[in-house]
Amino acid sequence: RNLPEEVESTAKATQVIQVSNNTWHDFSRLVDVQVGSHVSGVSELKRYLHRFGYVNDDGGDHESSGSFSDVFDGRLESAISLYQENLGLPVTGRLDTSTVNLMSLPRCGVSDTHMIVNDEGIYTTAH
Amino acid sequence: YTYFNGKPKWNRDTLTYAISKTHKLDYLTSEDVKTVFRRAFSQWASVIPVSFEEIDDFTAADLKIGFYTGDHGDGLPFDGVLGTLAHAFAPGNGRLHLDASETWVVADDFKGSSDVAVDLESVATHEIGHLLGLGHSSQESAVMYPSLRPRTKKVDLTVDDVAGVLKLYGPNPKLRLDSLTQSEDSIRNS
Repeated sequence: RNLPEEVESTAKATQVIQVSNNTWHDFSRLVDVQVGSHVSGVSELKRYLHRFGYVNDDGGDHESSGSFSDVFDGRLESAISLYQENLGLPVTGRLDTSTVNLMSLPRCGVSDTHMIVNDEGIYTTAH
Repeated sequence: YTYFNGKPKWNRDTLTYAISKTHKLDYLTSEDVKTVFRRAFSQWASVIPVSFEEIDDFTAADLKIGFYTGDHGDGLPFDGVLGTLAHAFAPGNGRLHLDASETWVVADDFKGSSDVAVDLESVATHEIGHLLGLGHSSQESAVMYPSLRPRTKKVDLTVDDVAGVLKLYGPNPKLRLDSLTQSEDSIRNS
């Protein structure tokens, strides 16, 4: 019986093409994930925050393979709080809808490092 | 508003810029792109005592603009449709790279454009802020805010953008504060 398989495989192909053309990071499945939980996709969120200066390499979580774990740990909570502060969101440290929506939006590729407290604990931000 | 570490700035009152003839888009004419960047540069030139001169010699220009895809050799690879749209480097470096994978729009409206259309003038105005030494802003209305929704135009400098760049370069003698979208005294205060 060829037809059903053929139809199915076409559908799958369409679906893959659709997903790959979509917005870059869709973190919507991480909304309301709690600290301490282990959820697939948290590592991608850490990579995103690392890319823009919120998570360091030596975050204790950065395995030698260059990958992050899927554990929502305290460091990630702090990184989210900093992100929320810098992007003018309510600082909760949680993955609330407004935070996740903003992370899923296109943005400038310049890191936010210059908005973050530097080693001497001095803000490089002029308010 | 914020600055890059060390608050780098240009120390010349005229900066030249060139748009790459090789790293370009096939669906926009070079005149389209030049018109957009002329408007974007004039936004900043109306505020600070710096003028921007368009030249043809890409190598000689202070500011070098081009469209690139994926890994383009500066250690900051682009990532396809949406995601990171562009990046620019601090004063002294002068490079401004736009992701050629995006669907760039130069028209004043988004009629007939795709869901993932990105306004070129909005991104150009933001990245020129970086070329001048501004970092990102925490104010969502500011041009220097890091995120931009698709099919959205944000080209008018706000008080936050102007206060930040004035602190670096001082005012253009012809600057009229009332032309800004927010009140004049909030500028004076900041």
